[in-house]
Amino acid sequence: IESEKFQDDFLMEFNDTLLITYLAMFTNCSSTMNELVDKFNTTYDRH
Amino acid sequence: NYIEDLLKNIRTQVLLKLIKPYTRIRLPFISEELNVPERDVEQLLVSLILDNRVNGHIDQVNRLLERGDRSKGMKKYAAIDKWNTQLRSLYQTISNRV
Amino acid sequence: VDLIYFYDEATQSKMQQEKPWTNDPHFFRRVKISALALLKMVVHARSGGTIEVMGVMQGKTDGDTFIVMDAFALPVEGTETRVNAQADAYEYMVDYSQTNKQAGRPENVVGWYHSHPGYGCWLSGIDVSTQMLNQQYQDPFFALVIDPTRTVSAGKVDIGAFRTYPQGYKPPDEPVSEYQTIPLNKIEDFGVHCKQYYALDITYFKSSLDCHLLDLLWNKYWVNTLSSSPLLGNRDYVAGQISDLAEKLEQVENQLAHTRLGFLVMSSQKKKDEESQLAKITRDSSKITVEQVHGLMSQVIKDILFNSPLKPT
Repeated sequence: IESEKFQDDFLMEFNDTLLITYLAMFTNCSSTMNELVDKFNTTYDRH
Repeated sequence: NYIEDLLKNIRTQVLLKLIKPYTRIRLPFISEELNVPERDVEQLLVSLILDNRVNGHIDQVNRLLERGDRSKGMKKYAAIDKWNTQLRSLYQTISNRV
Repeated sequence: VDLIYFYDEATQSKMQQEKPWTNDPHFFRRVKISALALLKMVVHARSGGTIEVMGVMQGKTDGDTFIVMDAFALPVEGTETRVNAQADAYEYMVDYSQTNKQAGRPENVVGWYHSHPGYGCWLSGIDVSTQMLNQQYQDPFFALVIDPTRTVSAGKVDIGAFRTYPQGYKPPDEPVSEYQTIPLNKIEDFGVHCKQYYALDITYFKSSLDCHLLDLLWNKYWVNTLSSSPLLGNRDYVAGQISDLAEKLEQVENQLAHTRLGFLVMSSQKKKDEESQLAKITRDSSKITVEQVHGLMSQVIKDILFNSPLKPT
């Protein structure tokens, strides 16, 4: 298939997947950050 | 007094039933099936599209009705937008904790 | 290879008399499903779309193993919305079994299967009570669940086989089974009943004729695989998964915010759950992403293979 319409749709799907990957990466980072904070709090908890 | 409205209603129902299985339909084909001039078919389609009863657009150059996938696409983007919003507030909460 | 299909009436009658499963709730451990039965069940589940469908499996037992030779669909739908959907199909099941025996198929009914479109393989409250009833009156019997939506998105059959414990039995702590995403609206139903049943290991077998027929279908399989795309076919399901993920994130974010603001002293156990909740969400998001990336990879590879102009030799 060699058409502009196909390229448009194809790149749209490409971008959507990249967007989902990006968001998942952020979610992963947030989770890791949260774990770090909890570990920090546990380690240096005054009580 | 009501003949025109009745005619429009009946034609709308038949038209919706006719275009249901297709994603791209030629306007001359619809006009042939409905036994209605092309101009009237176009007007009918315009009113259906504006009322959101048909998802799509009319290609006047090629005399085509192209039915779009918009609803499914919107659902996905709405979900992604929701994810994005929740992620933003989660990030803010975690930043505050930090 | 084909010996497994042989039905020994004497052995089966002996098992029925001895009933070793009455003394040990964990007696049955494995399930072997024939390629034919698997295909029929998956195709039936897929044909139901978003509606739960159910059917029955025929076969035999061999020690601690259920052997499923064949399956047939039941004319009922919506197993999760009715207390006992199977009751509508009793007459059909009896007629079918009798006709089968007349046709020279001596296998008995050994289980029932149903589909959970899009929400994973586990037993809901209704499923647990149905299976308990079946085990009370029709043992040996097991329950099979297929998720046709996740089968398409994951690229492999999402299937689970289960047996319930008797009423009042307290199961020993079992190792955690393979993690699966449960949607938010089903999570309570899953959690309440998850200790009332255990999973059986599933393996598959095929006859020599099945091998030959599947070999013949090899090209057709590849044509179908190359001409379809999981990205396009499963859009609604992915949108639902992402929406569910966002809702779960909202829940976790509220919990985190309350912990910080209210200075609630949460027990270490609760804290641990809260952490694992976010970790679970991360795992779910990774799973969604990986499936999307796989779909995209197949599209990119197809584009490179078939759309690039051929270089002159």
